[in-house]
Parts: sequence; C-alpha cells; structure tokens
Amino acid sequence: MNVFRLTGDLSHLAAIIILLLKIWKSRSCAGISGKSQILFAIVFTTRYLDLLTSFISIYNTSMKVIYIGCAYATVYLIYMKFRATYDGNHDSFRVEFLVVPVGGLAVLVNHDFSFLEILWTFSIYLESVAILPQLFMISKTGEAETITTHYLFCLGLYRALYLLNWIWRFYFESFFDMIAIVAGVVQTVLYCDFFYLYITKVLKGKKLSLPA
Amino acid sequence: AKLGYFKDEL
Repeated sequence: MNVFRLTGDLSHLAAIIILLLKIWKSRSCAGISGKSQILFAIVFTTRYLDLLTSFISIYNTSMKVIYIGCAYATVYLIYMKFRATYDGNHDSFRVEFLVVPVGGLAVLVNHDFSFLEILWTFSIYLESVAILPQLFMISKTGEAETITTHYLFCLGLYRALYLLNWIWRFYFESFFDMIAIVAGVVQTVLYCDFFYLYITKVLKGKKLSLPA
Repeated sequence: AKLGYFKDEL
C-alpha cells in the first residue's frame, strides 16, 4: 500500500458516498445517469468475484463489500425508489456500444485466458468507459448540479491517483500491469475536459454549465 | 504482472 493508492481509494469511496447521499438527501436523481451507475455495478461485480475465492486483507474485503453495496443501493434508488425523478430522456447513451466491444476486447487481450481473469479484464476495460453515459448526459442537459461535479471530480481523481500508484509500484516494486495502466490512462483522459471546467468554474463558485 | 499479485488492488 502507498499513499497514492490509499488516497485514490478514499477519493473513490468519497465519490460513491457523495452520490449516494446526494440522491438520498435530495430524494432525487436528477442529472444522474442511471446507465453509468449500472455499468459501475457491473464493474464491481465482475471485478470482486474473488471475494468468494481469496482473502487479501480486512481493508480489501471491506472496501469491496462497501463498493458493491453502495453501487447496487445507488442503482436501486435511481430505478426503483426515486425513479420518478430519473431523467431517462437525457440518459440516452447506447451502452451496448460500450459493453460489446469491451467484452470482445477482454476475450482477445488479457493476461490469462481463465474465467476470473477475463472477467477482471472486462471490468478494467468497462470501468475506463463507464462514465461516458454520465458525461454524455451532462453535455445534453448542458449543466450539472454542483454536488454532481464534486462526485465526478473525486471519481476522476481516484484513477489519476492510481496512475501515480502504478508509477510508484513500478519504481519500488518493479511491478506494472499494462492492461490496468492503459485502461487507467484512457479513463483519466476522458475526465480531462471535465477537470478543466471543474477547476476553472466550480472551484470559482460558478455553476458548471457547458456552452450549449 | 501475474494473476494474484495485481489483485491486491481495488
């Protein structure tokens, strides 16, 4: 464990909690892409099946359980409890255009052609593009609630911190995982224009509104 | 990176 990975995990946890609290407190999922949340639930489910087969640490297991629990709770709030506030018209990204190519790539490019490894690879690739429906929805509505931008900032920051973690592990533990690193770079790059807007607008107290 | 080693991350 290193400081980048720990702060990365905490940033990820913060994002998940911020979103869950936003929906729960405001009793509304306006501006939130349910499709992205479903993709994240799939990402966690396919990546954390090893919860059943291997134990790494209390930290590892508890974080995985929290991530999976919150992901499904968020999907439940969006599609069941507060579905009246779900903005389906603007959440129109065709996720099959993500899941199918990612699934194919996971079968073709992986470290080991085994069931768990292919699922893990699928989850890594899927996570790198899972935020696209959410970013697409914001570009369609032209704006985002400030709390949603904080959620996105923490979510984008987590994988950027993981990139630093992988540099650290390469240097100190001569370890690197090309699949995770390439997917992590793609994932972080997708947030760049959002990061720019967040830093130039939200941090200056303005509302995040895209040029319509 | 072989299976198992990398999987200590979330």
